[in-house]
Amino acid sequence: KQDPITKDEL
Amino acid sequence: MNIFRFAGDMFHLISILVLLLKIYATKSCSGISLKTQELYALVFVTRYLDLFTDFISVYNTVMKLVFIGSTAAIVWCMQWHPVVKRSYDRELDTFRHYFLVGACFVLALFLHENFTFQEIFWAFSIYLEAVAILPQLVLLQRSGNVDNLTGQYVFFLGAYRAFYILNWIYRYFMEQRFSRWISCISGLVQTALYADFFYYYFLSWKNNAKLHLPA
Repeated sequence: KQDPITKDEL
Repeated sequence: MNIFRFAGDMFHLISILVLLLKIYATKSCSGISLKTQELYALVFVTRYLDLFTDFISVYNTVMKLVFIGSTAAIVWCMQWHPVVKRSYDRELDTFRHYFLVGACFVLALFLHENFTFQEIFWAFSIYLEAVAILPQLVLLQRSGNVDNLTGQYVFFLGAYRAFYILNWIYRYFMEQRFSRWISCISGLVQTALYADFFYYYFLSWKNNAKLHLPA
């Protein structure tokens, strides 16, 4: 199952 | 954090430092679009609203503050520094960037993850970042000749985007995580905007000639 990337990117 | 993401962040940081260095060393901002810098300042301020609400890591917080601070410094120098501001190509930098801001905000009002203050501004910042380079590309095209540092600035920004896409592909397969479609589409649009510039940058590098964009 794929989860969305949480907003840990810049 | 994977190597692609880190490389992307470093290219982003280097691109901003290259600009600051150029302004500091030559006391000139000729060839740099103030409008693009203003848009980036707006992008960072609206995207990093979570500085007040969420803590992710020291790295994250420090990088966010550095991006906001360094971009603000560039905008300040171009507008207020008594020597630097004289070299600003005001008559060439005429892209109507307020339209971009308006269009991106309307888009964010319709296309977002959740209808909350932070989510709308987050989506707005993603859309605006995708097109923020346009005034700079138009300025480069108008002035024809591109000095080395300004060319490298755009090159590093393009490299940052390219590595972020590799980072999403890596995370998709290795961390079973997918990037939100808002980021993906905007990221692809943004990278595509650099493709044309990269082509001429590569040609000038191959021929060991000064970068010259066709009119």
